[in-house]
Amino acid sequence: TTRSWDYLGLSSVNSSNLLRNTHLGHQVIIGIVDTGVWPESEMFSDEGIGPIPSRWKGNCESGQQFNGSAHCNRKLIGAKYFIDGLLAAIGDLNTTQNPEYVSPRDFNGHGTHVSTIAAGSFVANVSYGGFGKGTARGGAPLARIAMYKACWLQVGTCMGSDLLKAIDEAIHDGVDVISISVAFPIPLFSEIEIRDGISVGSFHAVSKGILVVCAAGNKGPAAQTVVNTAPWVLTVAATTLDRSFPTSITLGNNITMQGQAMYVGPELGFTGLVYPENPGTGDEEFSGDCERLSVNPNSTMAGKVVLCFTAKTDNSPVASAVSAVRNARGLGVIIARNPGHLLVPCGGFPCIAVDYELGTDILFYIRSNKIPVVKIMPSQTLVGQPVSTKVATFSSRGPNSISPAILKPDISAPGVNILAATSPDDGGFAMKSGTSMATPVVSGIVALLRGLHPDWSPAAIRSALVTTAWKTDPSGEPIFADGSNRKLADPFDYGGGLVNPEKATDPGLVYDMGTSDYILYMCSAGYADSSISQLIGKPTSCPNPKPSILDLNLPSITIPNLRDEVTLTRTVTNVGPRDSVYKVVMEPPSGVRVDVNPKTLVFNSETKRVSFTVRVTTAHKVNSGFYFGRLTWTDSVREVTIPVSVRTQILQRYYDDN
Amino acid sequence: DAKKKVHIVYLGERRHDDPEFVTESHHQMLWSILGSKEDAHDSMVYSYRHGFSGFAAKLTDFQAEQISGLPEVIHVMADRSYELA
Repeated sequence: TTRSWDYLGLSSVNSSNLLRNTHLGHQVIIGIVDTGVWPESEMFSDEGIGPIPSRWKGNCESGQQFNGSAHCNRKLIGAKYFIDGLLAAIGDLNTTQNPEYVSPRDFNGHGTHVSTIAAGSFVANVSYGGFGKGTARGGAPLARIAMYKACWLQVGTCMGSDLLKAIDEAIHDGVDVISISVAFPIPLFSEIEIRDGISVGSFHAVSKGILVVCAAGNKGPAAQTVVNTAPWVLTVAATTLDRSFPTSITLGNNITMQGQAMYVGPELGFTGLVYPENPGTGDEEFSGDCERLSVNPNSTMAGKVVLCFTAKTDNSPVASAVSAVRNARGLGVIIARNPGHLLVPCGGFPCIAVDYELGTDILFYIRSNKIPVVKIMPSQTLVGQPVSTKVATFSSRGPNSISPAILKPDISAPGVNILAATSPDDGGFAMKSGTSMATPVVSGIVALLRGLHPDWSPAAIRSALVTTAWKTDPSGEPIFADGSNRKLADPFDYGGGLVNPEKATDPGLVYDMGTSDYILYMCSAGYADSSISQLIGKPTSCPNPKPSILDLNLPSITIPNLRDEVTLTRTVTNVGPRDSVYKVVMEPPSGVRVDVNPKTLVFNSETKRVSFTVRVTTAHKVNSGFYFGRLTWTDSVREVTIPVSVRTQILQRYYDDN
Repeated sequence: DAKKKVHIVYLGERRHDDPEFVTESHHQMLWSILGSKEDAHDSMVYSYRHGFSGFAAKLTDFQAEQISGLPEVIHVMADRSYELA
């Protein structure tokens, strides 16, 4: 957060409109469902924050090392914990064997981190081991935080029964936004089955006007891995910032390259460099695989920097390699891999990541020199250009595996190396990465928008975010999606794009929805009248014939099974100047024809909502992948853009693995 | 007891504004299946009574199946765990 908000144009120094006009979100209450809080963090300071909003009905509970009346203040206004579901599942919790606080206090650190990303107070001169130095703060620095601790232990286990109670209490207490950085792996459960407690709980929250922001999950970059896909929640993917930590690696031939690390030094002067491989002279086993370095004779690695390769992008090969090289009394490790965006410091030990290209350069240098050497410098913090924005490798991708016609994720936000508060026992601040971190970035922005537009529905706020999102990074350069291979990002990577808070304040038009729209979604998805009736608490019968899921009034058009042609409808509501005229600009997906009718929308004092149809036909003759385009309404000042994604399926419901 | 595990009984939108009344109805429902007020009290883990109606309770699979047959019940599902993202 020492960079996130400036990067997104929400700089407090320039006093952006959104921050100024909402008084930094001071009237908004954000409910965080997570692992608890460290209330001692300076980011929970309530200095300069006014009285608690009178509508607040929550409170702070006491428990192990947490005094509800002493630890809460005008910033941290709620703190509750829900452990009964976990206890019923595992029996008694032995906190000696499994350290934890049976209270709202945060053993894990995750809850403190995400809550301060959303709404932490200003804390100057913060860094993480010297990296990312600056002022840490939340997106809505004066908004109030209510923590609902439902996730427990070091691994962060959250039982569905505890999560549901947390959401139920948050609804009761009067939060405006619920932020949930929690996921369940695919395959998914139906959105209206209680097995997906987040979805069902969220439905009730959203139907009461509370916006629910959820993580897209960390199972990327494979397709169809996005979770929390219900159309009533705002699902958030993770991007990088324009900040990196280059680390100079100089080879004995004087070629210098920049890897990535969080190495605080000291400089490692020219030192032996090795890639463990069998010289072909004996039976000893050698491996240059980062996860198998421990099979090498210690003498191979002792006193040297070791190069290894891995196909994995998570952090496990780094941990294995560091452990093996340290045990062999090596001096450092260079890990060649595809970018995973999961840098961590290696406890003062040089561990530097490079890609396969640089890794192969180093390998060829080693193989062509009898005494290869390397010099490693401490890492630097590089901010701004030329560091580019990428959708993180780990960020889960669409299409939505339950309803591919519902675009997920909705939006993306920075979620890599985000510096925010954690336990004071852990240094007080830490960098963490995940869609967990991207989620409260959006929650903070949503809080500001809620403060600015208290009468907007959750769907209207979602629409404002999606239709105004950046399709490039804030400096105008393309956003790429990391994976294998790096490619230009598309809506299944980042939804509408990278969240653009200032633009979202004045979207012009919104694609609004309410409970009746979600009922039509359930009808179109084939849920029974009886289930829908009980869910919403009143008799409901779905129309016959069933409505088309393509007509759900989302700020996106996703057609997963186009055969010949289809016509769908959208309705836009004018939230800008009363007398406005918007014209359509269509960028159709390749090989797809899109006709919008009418092509001009006229709004005045009597006409606030206008519908239009979109007729889509395909020229493709085979089952294709998705092609992407955009539909924009513009009044010359505003651009209301939605992503259009179309897949031709001549053979319907056909799995192609030939 | 060893065979009991937490199940979530989901009843949909609340049918009463008073949360105490909603919780009482949950106890009554459990009581009708378990046969005693004490057992119902001991089995109850949570009553969801503000944003929606439902409860979490320690039940055998058979008891869960019995509850799922009640007309006001939408779903009965075994509890499961989520992970941080």
